[in-house]
Amino acid sequence: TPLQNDLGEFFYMA
Amino acid sequence: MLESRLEQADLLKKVVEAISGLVNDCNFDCNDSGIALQAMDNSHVALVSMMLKAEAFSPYRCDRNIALGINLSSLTKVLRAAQSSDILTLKAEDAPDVVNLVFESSEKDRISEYDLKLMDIDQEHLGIPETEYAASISMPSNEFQRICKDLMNISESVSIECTKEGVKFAAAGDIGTGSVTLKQHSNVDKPEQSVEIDLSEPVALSFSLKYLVNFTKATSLASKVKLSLSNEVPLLVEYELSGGNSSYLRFYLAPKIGD
Repeated sequence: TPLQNDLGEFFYMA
Repeated sequence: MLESRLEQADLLKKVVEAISGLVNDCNFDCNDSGIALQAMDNSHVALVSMMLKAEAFSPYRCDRNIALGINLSSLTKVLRAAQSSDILTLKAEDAPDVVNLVFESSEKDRISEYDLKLMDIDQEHLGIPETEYAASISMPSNEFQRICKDLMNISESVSIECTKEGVKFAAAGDIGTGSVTLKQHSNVDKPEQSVEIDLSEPVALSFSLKYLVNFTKATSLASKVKLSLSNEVPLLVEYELSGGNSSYLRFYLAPKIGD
């Protein structure tokens, strides 16, 4: 099963 | 202070229903341009972003920035008291302890009034970079819901592959495999039935179906849904709200990687 990414890896803290 | 009047309580009822499976507590950020919400689910896999523009209300008034920290299951309880066709007015003072909700029947013979206690929510706010997506697919929202639910019977994840031939949703699980392929087509009589694919380069990504099925709780809000994809970035699933004033409900979902 593919691993689930975390959204934080794509979006920065505003 | 905030004072905003929605012609149809149904809109807020459906928005809250659509996001409450992902998020428990969130801030409704009110300012002069409208009411916005951004929240991630607990596992940091999905993000919901809503914008209800001031134009979606009549009238709309908000003098300064007001954050309404709301527990969504509490809001759901209060909204149950609103009939779908009721006029809904949201009111709050500056720095409020409560938000006031008034439901009026369209015949104006009943007025219901509720005060919902607010909470302090220290929310992480994420910046979402402007993205030129490699592929965007506009399709009937009920068709997308059907595909997600059907493929969830096969597997917990779906691959979405978009080429110039069309878009293919595929799942592989213990009992076997399944796929649905949609080709671009226009329906002149029923434009909401059209499938439009805008592709600059082929894309193939895998996503958790549990989250996608959760997003499709928004299906009754819009006849169409738009999926935007680029390799190795989160999927954007977008529903337009209240026709033509650029209000929206967007969901972002992090892709799965590797095998």
